[in-house]
Amino acid sequence: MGCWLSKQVKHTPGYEEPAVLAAETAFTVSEVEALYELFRKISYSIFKDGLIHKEEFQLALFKNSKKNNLFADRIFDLFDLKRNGVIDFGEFVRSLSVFHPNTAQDEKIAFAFRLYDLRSTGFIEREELKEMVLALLNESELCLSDDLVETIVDQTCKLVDSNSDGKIDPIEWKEFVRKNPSLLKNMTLPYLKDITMAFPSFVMSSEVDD
Amino acid sequence: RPALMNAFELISTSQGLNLGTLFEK
Repeated sequence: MGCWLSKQVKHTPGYEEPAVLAAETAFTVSEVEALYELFRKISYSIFKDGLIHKEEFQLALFKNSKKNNLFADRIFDLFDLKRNGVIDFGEFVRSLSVFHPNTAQDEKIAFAFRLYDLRSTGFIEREELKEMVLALLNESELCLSDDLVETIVDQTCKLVDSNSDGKIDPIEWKEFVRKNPSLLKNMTLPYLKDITMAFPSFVMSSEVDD
Repeated sequence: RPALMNAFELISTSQGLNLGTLFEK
C-alpha cells in the first residue's frame, strides 16, 4: 500500500497562491500569508465557510454584525469583484492592496471615485454627495440644519465641478484631490506595512492545518 | 467669509471608511 499524506492543508474557497497575489499587488509573499490569517479569522467568524459575508465584514469593522453603514456597504461591494455577495481571499488581497502605502496615488484616487459614485453612473452626482453627507451625520450624531447641509453640498459641488454640468466626473475628481491630498488619507492603511508583525503566527508556522 | 466644510473632507472621516479596525485584535 502506498503511503498517503495524513494531513492536507485545507484552504478557503477561492484561495490563491500567495506568490500569484504578491506578483499582482503591493504585498510581499509573507504579507499575503499574514493577510490569509486575518482573512481566515474574519471569514470564519459567523458563517464558517471561508468567505467573507457582509455580516462578518460589519462584525470585523464595527464589532457588530448588524450595524449597517452606507460606506461599509460601498467598500464591501467594491471588494466583491465577482459580484456574488461574498469576498474570497483573492478579492480581499487585491482590494486591500489599494490601501497599501506603496500603491500609486492614481489607483487610490480612482478607487475613492468609485466608492463615492454610489450608483455607478460614472459621475458623483449632487444627490449622491448629499446622501453621503446625511449618512455621515446620521452615523456621527452630529446635527446640522438642512440649510447648512444644502450649503455644504452646493459649495462642494461648485468647488469640484469645474465644467459646471452639475456632476463630478473622474477628471474633476482627480484635479480636486491633487489640490486636497488629505481627502485620500482614508485610502492608505499604515497597518498594511506592518501586517507580518500584526499576524506573525502564520508566517512562522507557514501553513496552518485545520 | 469663513470657509465652509468641504463635504468630501467630512465624508472621509466616516467610521465606515476606516478599514484600520479590521486589523485590531
